[in-house]
Amino acid sequence: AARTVDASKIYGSGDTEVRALDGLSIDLISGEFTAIMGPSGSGKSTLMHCLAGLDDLTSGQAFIGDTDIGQLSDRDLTLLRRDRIGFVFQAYNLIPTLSAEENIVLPQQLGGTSPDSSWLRQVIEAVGLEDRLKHRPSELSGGQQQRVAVARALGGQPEIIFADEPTGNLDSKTGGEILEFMQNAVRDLGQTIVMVTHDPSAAAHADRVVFLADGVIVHEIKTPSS
Amino acid sequence: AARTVDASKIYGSGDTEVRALDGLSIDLISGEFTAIMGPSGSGKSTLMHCLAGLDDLTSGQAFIGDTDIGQLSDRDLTLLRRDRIGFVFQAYNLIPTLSAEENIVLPQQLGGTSPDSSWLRQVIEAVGLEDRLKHRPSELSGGQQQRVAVARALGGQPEIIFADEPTGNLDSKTGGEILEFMQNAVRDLGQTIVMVTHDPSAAAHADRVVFLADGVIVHEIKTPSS
Ligand SMILES: Nc1ncnc2c1ncn2[C@@H]1O[C@H](COP(=O)(O)OP(=O)(O)OP(=O)(O)O)[C@@H](O)[C@H]1O
Ligand SMILES: Nc1ncnc2c1ncn2[C@@H]1O[C@H](COP(=O)(O)OP(=O)(O)OP(=O)(O)O)[C@@H](O)[C@H]1O
Ligand SMILES: [Mg+2]
Ligand SMILES: [Mg+2]
Repeated sequence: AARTVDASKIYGSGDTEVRALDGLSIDLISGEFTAIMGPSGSGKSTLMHCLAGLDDLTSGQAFIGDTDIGQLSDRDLTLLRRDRIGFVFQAYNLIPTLSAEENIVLPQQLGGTSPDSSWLRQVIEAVGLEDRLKHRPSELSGGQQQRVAVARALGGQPEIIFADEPTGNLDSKTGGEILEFMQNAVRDLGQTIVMVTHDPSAAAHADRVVFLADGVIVHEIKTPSS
Repeated sequence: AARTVDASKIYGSGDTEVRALDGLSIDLISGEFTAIMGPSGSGKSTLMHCLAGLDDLTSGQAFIGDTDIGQLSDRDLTLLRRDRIGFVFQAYNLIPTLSAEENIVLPQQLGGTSPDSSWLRQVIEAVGLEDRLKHRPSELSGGQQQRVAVARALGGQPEIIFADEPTGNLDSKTGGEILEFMQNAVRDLGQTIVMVTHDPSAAAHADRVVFLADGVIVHEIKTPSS
């Protein structure tokens, strides 16, 4: 569903050079739920942003399906992200002037499609936001904002969902319900989910766990649930 | 060090009323490390903000030491927060145009005091930010930003530190080092730390864990480390 080939992302140069990604190759298989773990600063968010076309690589390539996203025009890249990719940002990136509900359906609104309303209701129920839909982000708790971001990424049933620490601000019960919902999405809808997490019990919901350090993959395991 | 007496915080009214705090009384003892846990939306951040004078109560009182903070002028409240309280926000609230280092010493700069440089070096080392000090928040990973927020709260050696999920975006090794540092601060400097967390292994570093649900305390335990 997505992969990188020898991807490097380098900030600065000389003494202040930071190799956020350092020749990293990863293959994310369609219909699989992959967890990405690693120390703070090891390149996890950078990898996710480069795979989703939110950032460009210094060298190497990133593919969504067979499309080399480094070759796309800005317009085509924007369309690809809006229609085929769901992204849960580490900092949520919600629109402050829109309600939770409006934030959730924004990608479809922009795309001129209408969301599958029965699916949307399932998503909203799974993240437990039924009675917060009319509130704006500033009127929501940290974990509620995180759940709006998760619902927004899942609502349009995109091919691939990139989730950057989607349960970091949630208690284990709420987080567990969301992870189970994502596990089922992978099985029932054949979606591909790539999730960065620092929580081993969250990673246990994935089929495979990939470990990063200093911008490269250092280890990989298949989980019992695969 | 701090306490609330029958504190209530109510948003909205009638059908849309949300009782974020519902007659909550809590006593935070000087020199203790208290963890606050509970489901997403249960009132943890609201309690912290009201205790630190960042938000006012609908009814009831909040005290820092013997000072009823509901009675302070805006000016005195600002001074109290700047000089006696350290706050790690759930969303960090870093200044985007300042470097990590400048963000960390900002409270002292505003107060016209100079930070204890040997203490500051210990804090920066404990959070592992020695080689990221000159970078601005947008050039830092999520966990690095969180660590800047933690360092900023600890740097001025305030009487009380309120930390709202300070390790949510950190791998267990980095998070563990910060929690140990905070545990030692409580023992060596007699500081008071109040930490919201969703992570039971983080809460295990505290002397006492208080559990919230629906704006009230529902349970409390002393931990083995007390
Ligand atoms: N301005 C507001 N208007 C209406 N409701 C609000 C407002 N601010 C907060 N709330 C509600 O108050 C409740 C408590 O919020 P709070 O931020 O204290 O929760 P929390 O325990 O910190 O949750 P989390 O673990 O998700 O961070 C939530 O249901 C939230 O939606
Ligand atoms: N614009 C930039 N300039 C310089 N360095 C940067 C920039 N953006 C990111 N970095 C660095 O790249 C490295 C990787 O960052 P990344 O956000 O991918 O880490 P991460 O694994 O997601 O960490 P975390 O778990 O803390 O979120 C970090 O050391 C970070 O400081
Ligand atoms: Mg990150
Ligand atoms: Mg909160």
